[in-house]
Amino acid sequence: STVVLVFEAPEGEMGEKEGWDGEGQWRKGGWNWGVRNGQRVKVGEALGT
Amino acid sequence: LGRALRSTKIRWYPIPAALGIGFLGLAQLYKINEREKKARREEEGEPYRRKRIRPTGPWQVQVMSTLPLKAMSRLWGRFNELVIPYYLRVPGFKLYSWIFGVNLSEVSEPDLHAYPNLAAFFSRTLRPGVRPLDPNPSALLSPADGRVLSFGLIDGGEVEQVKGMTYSLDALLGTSHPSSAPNLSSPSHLFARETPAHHHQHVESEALRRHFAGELYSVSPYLQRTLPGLFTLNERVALLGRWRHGFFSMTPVGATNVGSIVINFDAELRTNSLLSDKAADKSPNGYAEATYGAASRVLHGRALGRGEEMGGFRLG
Repeated sequence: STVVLVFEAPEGEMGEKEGWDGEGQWRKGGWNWGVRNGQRVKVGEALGT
Repeated sequence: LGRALRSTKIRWYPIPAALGIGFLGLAQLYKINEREKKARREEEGEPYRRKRIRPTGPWQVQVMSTLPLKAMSRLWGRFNELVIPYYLRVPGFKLYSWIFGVNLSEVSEPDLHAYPNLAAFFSRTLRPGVRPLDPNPSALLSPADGRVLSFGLIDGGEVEQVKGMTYSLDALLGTSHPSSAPNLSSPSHLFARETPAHHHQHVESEALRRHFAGELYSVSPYLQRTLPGLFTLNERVALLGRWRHGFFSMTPVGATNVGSIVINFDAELRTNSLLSDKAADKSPNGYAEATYGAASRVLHGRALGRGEEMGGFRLG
């Protein structure tokens, strides 16, 4: 039994953090994976942000 | 023996041999004719009729594709619904928990006698609070207990599976996505999960459902490595929806011993059954679709809260 999640992620660069950048621009931030292959996870844990 | 044979009188009867041979000839002709007709009908008539997908792959897969997996899965389901004798339940479920690494202290019903059979135990619920939701509002939560098989970016509609196998997004979810087609930057995420057989919603989103009848190959990592396109062969239910960043889908893929997928807000869904195969076969795209538009006029779909339990796998 396997679950496949396919989703669109925020536009920003993968791994980019949200916040003000050097030129005083607010960066929305990109998608950050919070897991690695083979890792065990439980319901409710963050897979990424 | 020789004397007996010699002394026995041999009498020849005109058995209507011609009749018999004629009958056999006709039967053969009829069979060939039928086969030709069926083959022709398949070629021309129904372009949409879902051709039985014969999986390619090593000999193990060929052997598996000849097994009557659906019949075995239904039989397995029936077996799991047999009531376990009262005094065997505690030792039986303790053995099952030891084998599959179930943490019985997390189960909402502490008295194991309360579960009449394995199917009920397989769908046990967890005590509130044993799975806290990650407090970060921008986090995507795990929908089940399990192990991450692979994840990554979808490039050109090709989803990367384990060990470099890829399959197309359209084959998995069906074409003509309800909202904007996922842009190339959207990551994909594969998942393998163990019991308990419940799925929780990971983010606020709304959903519609596509049920693809299909095979019931086990989705073990081994088979994921050997059977290309396993996920597009197996019976599955694609929940398509939207979240704040665009397209969102969750696709539980059935498996041999589990077989049935249940969605709490979809009473009519029947997987792993003859009915579902017929329904999916009849539709031109090869899947039966249900939209939850009535559920919420504004969202045009079913609104799902963060961490809401939405269904799961059932035995049989």
